[in-house]
Amino acid sequence: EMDDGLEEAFSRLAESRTNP
Amino acid sequence: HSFLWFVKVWLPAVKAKGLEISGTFSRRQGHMYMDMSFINKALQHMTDFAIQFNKNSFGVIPTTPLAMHTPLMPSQSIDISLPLNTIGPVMKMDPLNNLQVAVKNNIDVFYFSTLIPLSVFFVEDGKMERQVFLATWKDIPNENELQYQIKDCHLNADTVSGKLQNNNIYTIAKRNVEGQDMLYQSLKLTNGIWILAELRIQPGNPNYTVIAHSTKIDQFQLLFKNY
Repeated sequence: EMDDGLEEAFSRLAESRTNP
Repeated sequence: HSFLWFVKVWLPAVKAKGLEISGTFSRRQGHMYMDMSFINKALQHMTDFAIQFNKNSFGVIPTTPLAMHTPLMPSQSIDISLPLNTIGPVMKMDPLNNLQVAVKNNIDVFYFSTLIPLSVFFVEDGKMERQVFLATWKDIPNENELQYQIKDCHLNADTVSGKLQNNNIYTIAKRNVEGQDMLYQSLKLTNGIWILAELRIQPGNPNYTVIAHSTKIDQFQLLFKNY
């Protein structure tokens, strides 16, 4: 479950960097 | 395999009474080496070799003395791999990776300076924990970022990751956003400094963007050269 959270956090980071 | 840097002539024979030294730096199985060739272009034999480094930014010193136990005869050459470590005295150099070297033999003492490729300082345990990576990334302000274009590269993201990993640059996560691959990477230098990076690869675009993200921005230009 914790790892799912990390996966999501990286997705959010990548999206925030592409569309700031 | 890790990347091998070009061999350069560090000390031309005309400047060292016939002694020519060429070399490069490498990292193999977690150890740093100064790989050198000594050539005797003088008419007399050479003995009593020794090497010493000036203080430098990364505390680089030879681990052992120069292993040259027999005289170097005229026209003879010898290859030496000098093991290095980073427990020596530290003094910030400009450029940061500059190394000043003194070599002596039975004829005289000679000096040269060379630049150590930053990748030699990338340690094997440079893969940051994913959670730590995210927290560290957030803690570093965007002003501490620098961007660089890598031109004319034709590899896919996985090949790039593999090549970089062989040189101790680790991919922590990969995401694809709107067709663009975003690779989150970490590396650690021998002095304990971590550098985080984002590598952007767009399909059909041979120019990649690498964005370094670290509190130690003075090392970015050297880092980009290594990418």
